[in-house]
Amino acid sequence: GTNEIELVFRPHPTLMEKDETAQTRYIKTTGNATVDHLSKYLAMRLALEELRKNEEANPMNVETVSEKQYTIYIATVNGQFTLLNGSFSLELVSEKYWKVNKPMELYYAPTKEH
Amino acid sequence: LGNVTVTDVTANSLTVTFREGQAAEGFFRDRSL
Repeated sequence: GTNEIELVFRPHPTLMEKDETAQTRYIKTTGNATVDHLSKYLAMRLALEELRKNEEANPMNVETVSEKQYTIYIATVNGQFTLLNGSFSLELVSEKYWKVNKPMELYYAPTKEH
Repeated sequence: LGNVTVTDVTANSLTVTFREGQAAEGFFRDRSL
């Protein structure tokens, strides 16, 4: 559960607008981190980056981030994307969907309600 | 880019730390060995 997990974290190719802060991210964490933790990490990182480049950004945005802002997907066969359950650990996702010895590739997009 | 610690997600009290690199090369394990 505490093994290191390496992630290539990309914007979802169709669900993300091109002008959103859409860069590929290279991330390390522990296998016991859940999909919800990763989602909240992304929201925190984006809020921090917005604060750094825009002095008028609201610092409260960093305090109030939520794992519900972004949904995480993994690519499966035939170019399909499977939405990942927030309670799954990244180690479980790796064993269930990824199964190869290379950094796991995940995708993110804003959750529809936001 | 520094470490970011995340806690207080739904139904999970675990605190975990994320580290982000600027590129894959030199940041990820070398699996060719």
